[in-house]
Amino acid sequence: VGQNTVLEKTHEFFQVCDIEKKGFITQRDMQRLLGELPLSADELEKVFVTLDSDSNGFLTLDEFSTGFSDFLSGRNIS
Amino acid sequence: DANMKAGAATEGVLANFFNSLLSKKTGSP
Repeated sequence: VGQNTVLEKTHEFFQVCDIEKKGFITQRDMQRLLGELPLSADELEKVFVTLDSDSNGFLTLDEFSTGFSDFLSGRNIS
Repeated sequence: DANMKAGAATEGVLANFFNSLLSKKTGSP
């Protein structure tokens, strides 16, 4: 999986969640994925908290793509 | 302990999330 895929999927993710094009998403925005991905609301919340590295309640494109890249390069982050 | 278990669970959820995102079809068919 290349860098292009990370970019593509990051933008796809933001298109679904950040429909107002704020440039970041909140936990509430994240719940828009409920019908899109096979994850529960609780699981989506966990993903959000994990990716929100500065814990400010906003998940930016940068935070998301960093978390995504880390996942892809390590596949098992400890 | 409890914290480690929570961390491991989150890791699995995160993997599931990203794998789902990767396998999800993009926009137009």
